[in-house]
Amino acid sequence: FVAFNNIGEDLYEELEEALIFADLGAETAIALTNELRENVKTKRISEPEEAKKELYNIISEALSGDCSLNLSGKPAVIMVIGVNGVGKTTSIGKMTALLQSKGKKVILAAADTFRAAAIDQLAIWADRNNVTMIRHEEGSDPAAVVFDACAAAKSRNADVLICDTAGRLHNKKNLMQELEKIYRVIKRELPESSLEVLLALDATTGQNAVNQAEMFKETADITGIVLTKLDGTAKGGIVINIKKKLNIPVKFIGVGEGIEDLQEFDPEAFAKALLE
Amino acid sequence: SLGEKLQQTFKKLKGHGKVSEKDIKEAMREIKMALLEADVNFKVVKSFENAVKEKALGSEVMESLTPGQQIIKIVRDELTALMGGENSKLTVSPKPPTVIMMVGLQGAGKTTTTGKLATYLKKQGKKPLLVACDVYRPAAVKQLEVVAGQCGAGFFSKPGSNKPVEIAKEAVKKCDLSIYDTVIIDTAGRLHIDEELMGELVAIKEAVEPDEILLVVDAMTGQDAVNVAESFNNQLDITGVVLAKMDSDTRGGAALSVRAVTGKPIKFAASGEKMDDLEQFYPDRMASRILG
Ligand SMILES: Nc1nc2c(ncn2[C@@H]2O[C@H](COP(=O)(O)OP(=O)(O)OP(=O)(O)O)[C@@H](O)[C@H]2O)c(=O)[nH]1
Ligand SMILES: Nc1nc2c(ncn2[C@@H]2O[C@H](COP(=O)(O)OP(=O)(O)OP(=O)(O)O)[C@@H](O)[C@H]2O)c(=O)[nH]1
Ligand SMILES: [Mg+2]
Ligand SMILES: [Mg+2]
Repeated sequence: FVAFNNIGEDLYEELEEALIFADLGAETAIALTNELRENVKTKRISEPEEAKKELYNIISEALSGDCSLNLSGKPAVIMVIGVNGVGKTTSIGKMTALLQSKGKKVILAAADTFRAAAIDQLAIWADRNNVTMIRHEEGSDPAAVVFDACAAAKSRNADVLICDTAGRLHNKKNLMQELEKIYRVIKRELPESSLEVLLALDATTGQNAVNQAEMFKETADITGIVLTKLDGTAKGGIVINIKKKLNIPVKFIGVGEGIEDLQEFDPEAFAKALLE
Repeated sequence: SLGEKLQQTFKKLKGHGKVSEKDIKEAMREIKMALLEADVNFKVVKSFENAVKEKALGSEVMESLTPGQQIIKIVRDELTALMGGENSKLTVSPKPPTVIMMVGLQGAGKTTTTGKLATYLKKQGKKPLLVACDVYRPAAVKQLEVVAGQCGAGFFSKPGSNKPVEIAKEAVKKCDLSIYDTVIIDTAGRLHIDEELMGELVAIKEAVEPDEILLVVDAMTGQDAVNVAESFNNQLDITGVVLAKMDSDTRGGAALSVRAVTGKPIKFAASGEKMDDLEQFYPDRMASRILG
């Protein structure tokens, strides 16, 4: 930020612009800037640096909440969903390593039976982590894969079952119905299990991410977001709108393509990185 | 929609005749908000606004009976002009094979678009060979092999090799011209700020001298589209863009952003996961879509 020597319209404009560049959208950017103006008045802030810190607080406040994974069932189930190419399969590979490091026995379900070599891709991640993966042929019914995986998770005494799913656009009715079917199979076959439904969102996504979150939430009750590809120049600010609108917390962030490139979400660090 | 909003803005003054500069300012604000909501990059919106404002202050708006309609027409025409215009055909090399290189961020749709391009070229009587230069992502080579099978194109890979530049060079050099006339090189997704991997693309470009370098951009991309397009274009001098995932409900402002900062044509719009989901890009349709 350029050195401002006082808090005036120029500073507010610069901050609003930074929020727009971070993909918060114009409306949310204006709303947060107005909230900042209020706080500057009530808290008698006079230094520009303090005003910026106050904006950090507003943002990390908006994103705070329980970011932990609910793994209370036995097995606990995690389902990863989202549009095409956002990083679902890769995030599952990383998450498996993270959960194993916490002593959990993980089993995977290759329920993307549609995309070319999607099963092979997850199989490589299963090998990297030395875990079992339940698979059927390409083109088979993804709900059948999940049905078998639920049975296997019980019989093999797994702690966590993670289900990959095919990328799908949220505006494709038939594909969302397929997803709903998978969700229902898990609920039916493992009624005692906890179920985390994680929506993978690509940090480069613009305002459309709100539509994605709304539509996926209607189909399979989303419990958290994995915000991927934060290692680029995109800031992923759209998650602030999603949190405000739908109260869905970010639980993980992806910062690369390697097995350790998944981090638990830290709202303050995110808020700071947003305005850099 | 923007049209409705602008009609509202101008309806307010129907009573007292002439459009004032203040009304134009209000209309410009509505236009700016609509473009930002459609993910057009903030810098691009600013320069677009200035271009439109000059025209909006001209006589045909100020004295018009329907100033809202006039302004919309100016905006739409300006958008179409910015995104359209020049040739968006694929170059064909005078000396076969024609070489096409696919580049872009991770997950944009490069591998799938490679197959769609091959399908499109086959319909024109061409004989494409797909080359697997993504030696990094798990099962990326296998994915392209399956895609080649789906579209009936040739497939070249070097199992065990981790040198994309060598693979690309060999594929082009050894291309059997009695069977193939076009080589499409699929590359690994990479960040535009990854110097090493961007350097690899430059090395592939120098090794095979492609006729086309197509940047695949996800149509749902937000403000960052400008940073990505600028970097890929500055380092590779791309020849065109493919806008993928146009079958989503995004308004697709990234199209304008990418075009504005690179000056390169959007050659195709991809709208689906099947091999025939590739279409020509229509600037006027895109303009309406962005305006919402
Ligand atoms: N830079 C970066 N790349 C990532 C990250 N997460 C995933 N990727 C890459 O993004 C691309 C897409 O990831 P996938 O895991 O295949 O995405 P997906 O959502 O499973 O894709 P589909 O199954 O085709 O819908 C791959 O090239 C991954 O390596 C991340 O955090 N950072
Ligand atoms: N709906 C839709 N999906 C698409 C389109 N183009 C690609 N996809 C999907 O997007 C996902 C990613 O596509 P890929 O072709 O694997 O993307 P990529 O750029 O090669 O990915 P990396 O190699 O991992 O960087 C896959 O699930 C594709 O099926 C499109 O136009 N519409
Ligand atoms: Mg996947
Ligand atoms: Mg690929």
